[in-house]
Amino acid sequence: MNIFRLIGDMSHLLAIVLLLLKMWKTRSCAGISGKSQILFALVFATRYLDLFTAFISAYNSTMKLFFISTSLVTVYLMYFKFRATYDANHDTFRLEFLVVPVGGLAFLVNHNFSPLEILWTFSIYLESVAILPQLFMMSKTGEAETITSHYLFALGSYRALYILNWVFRYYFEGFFDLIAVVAGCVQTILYCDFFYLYITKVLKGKKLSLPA
Amino acid sequence: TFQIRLKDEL
Repeated sequence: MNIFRLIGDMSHLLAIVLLLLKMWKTRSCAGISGKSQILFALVFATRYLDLFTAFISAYNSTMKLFFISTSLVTVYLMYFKFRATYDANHDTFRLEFLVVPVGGLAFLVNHNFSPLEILWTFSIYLESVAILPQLFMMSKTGEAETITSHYLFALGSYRALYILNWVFRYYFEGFFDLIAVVAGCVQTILYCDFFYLYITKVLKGKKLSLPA
Repeated sequence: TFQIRLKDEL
């Protein structure tokens, strides 16, 4: 565990808490893509199956359980409790366009052709593109609530911090996982446009509105 | 081999 990973994990945690708080306080999931949230639940459910096969640390297990359970709660809140506020008309990204190619790629390019390993690889690839329905939705509506942009900034920062963690681990531990690194870089690149808007607008007190 | 990689990252 190094400082980059710890801050990255905390940023990931903060993102999820921010999203849940936004929904709970406003009793609404307006502006949030339910499709991205379904993908995140799928990401956690397929990646953390090793909860049952390996024990790494109490920290590791606790975080995994937190991510799985909160992602399920988020999907429940969006599709059941606050369904009336869900903006389905703008959440029109086709999930099969992500899940099918990512599934195919996980079968072809993985560290080891075993069920758990393929599911882990699927999860890593899927996470890298899971935010696309959310970004697509924002580009359709042309704006985002400030709390939603804080959520996205924390969520995007987490993988960027993991890249620094991988650089650190490569030099000091000889650790290198090509699949995670490439997917992590793709994931971070997808956020760059948003990061730019966040820094130039939201941090200066303006609402995040996209150029037409 | 069937050795499972230990994944310590989240």
